[in-house]
Amino acid sequence: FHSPQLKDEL
Amino acid sequence: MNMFRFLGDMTHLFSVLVLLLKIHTIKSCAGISLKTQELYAIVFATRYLDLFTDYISLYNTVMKLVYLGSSLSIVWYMRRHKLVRRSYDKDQDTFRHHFLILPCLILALLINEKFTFMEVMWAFSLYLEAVAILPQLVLLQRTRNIDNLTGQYVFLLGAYRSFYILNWIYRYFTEVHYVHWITWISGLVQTLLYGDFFYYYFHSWKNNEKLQLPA
Repeated sequence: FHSPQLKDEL
Repeated sequence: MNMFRFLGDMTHLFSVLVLLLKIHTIKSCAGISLKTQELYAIVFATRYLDLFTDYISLYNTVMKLVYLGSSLSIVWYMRRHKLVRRSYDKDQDTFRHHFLILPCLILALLINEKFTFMEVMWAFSLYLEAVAILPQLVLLQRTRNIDNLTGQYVFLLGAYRSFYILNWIYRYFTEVHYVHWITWISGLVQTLLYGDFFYYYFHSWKNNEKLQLPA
């Protein structure tokens, strides 16, 4: 998997 | 923030408020599964670990606090409140939800976006959320007669993830490199689990009769 993006969803 | 996600968050918020309203006003939690509520409290606790480390927006922070606060207070009401706890039928709410936690944890250790504590906890919270409704659906099958507020609660809970699926489709087509397989697959499984409940819910709503789930 790609690098973890900022989790902007609840 | 797109309309689907906003609608999803509002539907989710509303489902929690419907439940809190029910418990707070009629001082009863009949038909509500404590196990599902406990699983949701774990879902929020493990998903919002970044509450104090990553600031995304005021909306994001406020909603996280509301979800955490409401899920913990619902568990508190059902466990501690002298009136509410009496209406909890624990001999019907027998789903062994501990059997859900371990597989989700193992899966999170195997499939995650990065093998760090935060990422594993985040993946765990998504897997657990997908199955957290099971004790509630089993309880509904058992108690059969579903009062309106409980039916609305479960319906709204299912609808929120359906809006999120539309949100993921929208973001996939509008944002570059927006790919979150873990979220998408968990969210899809979660929504599918509501499938038969939705079917019977719409039928009862269409025929304007009491919601009955087959045994």
